[in-house]
Amino acid sequence: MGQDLTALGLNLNSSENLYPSFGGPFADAPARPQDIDYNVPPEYVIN
Amino acid sequence: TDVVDTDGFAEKTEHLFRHWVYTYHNEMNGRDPVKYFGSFVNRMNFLGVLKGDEQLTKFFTIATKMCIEASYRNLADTTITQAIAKTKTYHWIDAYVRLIALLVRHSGDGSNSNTKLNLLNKVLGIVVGILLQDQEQLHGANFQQFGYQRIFIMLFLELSAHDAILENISVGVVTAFCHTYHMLRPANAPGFCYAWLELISNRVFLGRILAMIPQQKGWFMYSQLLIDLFKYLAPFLRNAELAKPVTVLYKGTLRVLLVLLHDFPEFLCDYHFGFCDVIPPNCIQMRNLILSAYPRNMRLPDPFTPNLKVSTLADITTPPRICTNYTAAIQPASFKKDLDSYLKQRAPVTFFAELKRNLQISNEPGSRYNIPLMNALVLYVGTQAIAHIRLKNQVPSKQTVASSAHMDIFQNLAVDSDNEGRYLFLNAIANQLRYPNSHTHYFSCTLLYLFHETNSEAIQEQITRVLLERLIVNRPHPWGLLITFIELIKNPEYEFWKHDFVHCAPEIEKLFESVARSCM
Amino acid sequence: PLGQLTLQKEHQIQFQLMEATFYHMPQPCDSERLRNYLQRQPVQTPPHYPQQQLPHSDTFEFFQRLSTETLFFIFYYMEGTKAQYLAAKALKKQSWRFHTKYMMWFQRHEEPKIINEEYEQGTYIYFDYEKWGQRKKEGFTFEYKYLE
Repeated sequence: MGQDLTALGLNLNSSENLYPSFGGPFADAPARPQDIDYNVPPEYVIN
Repeated sequence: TDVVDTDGFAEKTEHLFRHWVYTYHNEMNGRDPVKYFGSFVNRMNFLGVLKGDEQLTKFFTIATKMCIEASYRNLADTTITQAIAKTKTYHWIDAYVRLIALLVRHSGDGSNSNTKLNLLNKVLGIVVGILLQDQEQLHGANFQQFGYQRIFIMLFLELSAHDAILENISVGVVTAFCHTYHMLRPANAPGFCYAWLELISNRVFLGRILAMIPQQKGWFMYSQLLIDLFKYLAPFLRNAELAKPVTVLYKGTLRVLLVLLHDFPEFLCDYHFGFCDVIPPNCIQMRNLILSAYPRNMRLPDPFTPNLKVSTLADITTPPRICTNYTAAIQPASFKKDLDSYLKQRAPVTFFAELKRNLQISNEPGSRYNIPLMNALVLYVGTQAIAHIRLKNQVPSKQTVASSAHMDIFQNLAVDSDNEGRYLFLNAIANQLRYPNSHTHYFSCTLLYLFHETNSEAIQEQITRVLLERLIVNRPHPWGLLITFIELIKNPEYEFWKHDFVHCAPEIEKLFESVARSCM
Repeated sequence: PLGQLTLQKEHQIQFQLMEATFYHMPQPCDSERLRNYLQRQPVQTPPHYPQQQLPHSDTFEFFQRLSTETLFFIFYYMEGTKAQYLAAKALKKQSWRFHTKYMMWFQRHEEPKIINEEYEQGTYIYFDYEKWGQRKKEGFTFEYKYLE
């Protein structure tokens, strides 16, 4: 019967694109905001 | 090739590289990283690393091996957890990658992309060589993928940073990585296959190759990477029982395809033919997933709409874009010539013997037929038939698809093939049942015509089986498949319910009735 | 009707290499930059704890509902990520303004006493990320050239 594709951790009903927060082929949840590199203003990168 | 250390070059390189790692972690995060990079390049120059191609190759070879040796050393250190071992390794690799990225970015003058891309391709080639040697000779089954994966992904992220000079070479960078990933395709580096799937489906990589490169120039390259993946998976998926390592890779593939289906359906629409050529015929759900894609600006009418008139739909006469050169698969050229001649003159009948000879490639049950040729032949004959019908200002229907050279060929394939051949032939037709377009329409009429005209219940049963096996798997189901099956069970002309095979088992009968109910 | 197909020799060898590497599966953090403060470290928590992230927790609306303190934490401990970006956006929505020289967030405590093209001066609340607390500062000059 194949897999239940709605149970692979992807929000298939999302109106947004999935790829920007795609956690990867072996992740069963999307990447969280703190996992996603973002082009923030250089001043924010304070180290 | 192994680096021969002539003048203490390796030692100098190691010392230089350690200095760079220190600089990266202690100075580079300050306000003026390029200043430190500039003085480091002077050091490289002073030590003769930039003197020529050979020294540069040696430098990158030694530095890469240092990173990979660190990955094995840290992982073997039982006093630390795997997470810490990885963090320690990445401490080295991320510094190394930053150096490569800065060298690529600053080599040659701003506008000279070639110098930059040549350097990038050189480094990528060196890492590929070390990886393949490592997997084949050094570590074999103890091969560790994470160090290499880190080098590739972090280098790609560094070179994808928001920077005018890097933006200028972004297509070249993506192309370089596609070549690299193609060289490292799972069939070449099975020990790297999970990392490889991570790399080709990384969110930044997907965004670059499918969304940001203008005019979809990255789409063909990406389709080749997916075909590499399907070709590798095919023998393992060909049997129903999947071993755990295969299941994980297969489910990972499904996740990637779901992201593509959701975000880039047109990509799957354009390359579906090449994908279905290499996906094993029994891999129903993955193939359905690809065939279910339809252009985002299209509204699909509900297949269960009562009295849905497919021939009146707006898009039904539009030919779909197919970005695979499928006619090239119709070989040899003499066979293509005879095929065209038959299509034109509907003669000679001896063509069918040649047809069979070309399609059958072995006597080994289960792999008797040339599947790519079957798929290409069916699609080619179908497109010729659509043009032929249109020439007469008609649209595909049970009447207009009938009695033509094209239908002769399809009926010959239906009647004159054995079970296996007919299954592959019917699959080639069913693979065209997608979203509303002229191919879906024609092949739907053709399949229903074959069902109606044949006097062999075995053929009717096999047509039903081919449709049914695509319908009983979990979603998604292609729109064209649904409307064809609904027509078959609803339209009394086909006398579907009279066939014994419809009542062959209670659960089958129940299944047909449940589909029929949802149609009514 | 295609039936089973036995694996050819080369595929068996491929399978062995794949199986060996199957025990060292990549983790999502292998593809992410090392985070200075909060590296992704999956830890097994009791099953009754929420195991999946909260729905919509990656939306601006969600960040707007977070406390100011939480937003400052996210801003300073998750730098370079989408979370930091959303936290900054939510702070601005609460009329905090980022000072690019002091790298701190300021908020007017009352209408400034002096305002001109270069700067404004008055009493402000600011968030001190070293002492980790909000403080009041009187007579502070906020030069616009440092306004992010």
